[in-house]
Amino acid sequence: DFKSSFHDEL
Amino acid sequence: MNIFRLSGDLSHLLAVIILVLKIWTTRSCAGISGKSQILFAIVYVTRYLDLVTTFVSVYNTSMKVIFIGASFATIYLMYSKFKATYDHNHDSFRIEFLLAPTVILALLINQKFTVLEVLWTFSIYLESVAILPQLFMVSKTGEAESITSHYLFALGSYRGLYLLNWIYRYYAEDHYELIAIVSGIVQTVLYCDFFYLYITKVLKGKKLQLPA
Repeated sequence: DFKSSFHDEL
Repeated sequence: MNIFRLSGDLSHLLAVIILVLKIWTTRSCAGISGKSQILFAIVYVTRYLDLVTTFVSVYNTSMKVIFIGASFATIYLMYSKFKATYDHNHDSFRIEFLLAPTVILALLINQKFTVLEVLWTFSIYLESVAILPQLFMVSKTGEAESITSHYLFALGSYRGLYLLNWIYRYYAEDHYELIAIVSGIVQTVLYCDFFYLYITKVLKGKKLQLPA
């Protein structure tokens, strides 16, 4: 579920 | 990464640089809302805590460091070095009315109830309204220096370009984050009035004057 909390945008 | 997000980030970078240069070169922060700058510093700190936990890319890390550095530099210039030029009287928006609702909303509506995620969500909600003290100050003074209006145009455009980035990512990568999108729409809509004045006046060389 790491994906959903991973924010790659600034 | 796509052209919309890159140009959005560069527009954002341009805005924070214009602001620091404006205050530094004119040695004055007249017309600038210190309250908005405090809110932006809170936005960057609460959003970029993952600087210490996740390495995305050199670009990502360096931009985060620049945004945090520039916002603290601006606050230092406004509240310390050139505080004599800070216009307290016109910078009177009550930021408690922005902080409380965004904290509550972040606790209620978020993607995951973890510290980092709730802080990120709070940062997204706060950023959408962080410009209000600045727009409020411009409306109270009834005008803005042209350099300040260029700053606001670059700052407002960045999130507008992010909206295009999110449309692109939805179709190209089947990826979207509803919280960021809704907040980004609110944030960009708040600038519409200013965008109209900027395009109809400032670009024609006139001063940004709000109808009294």
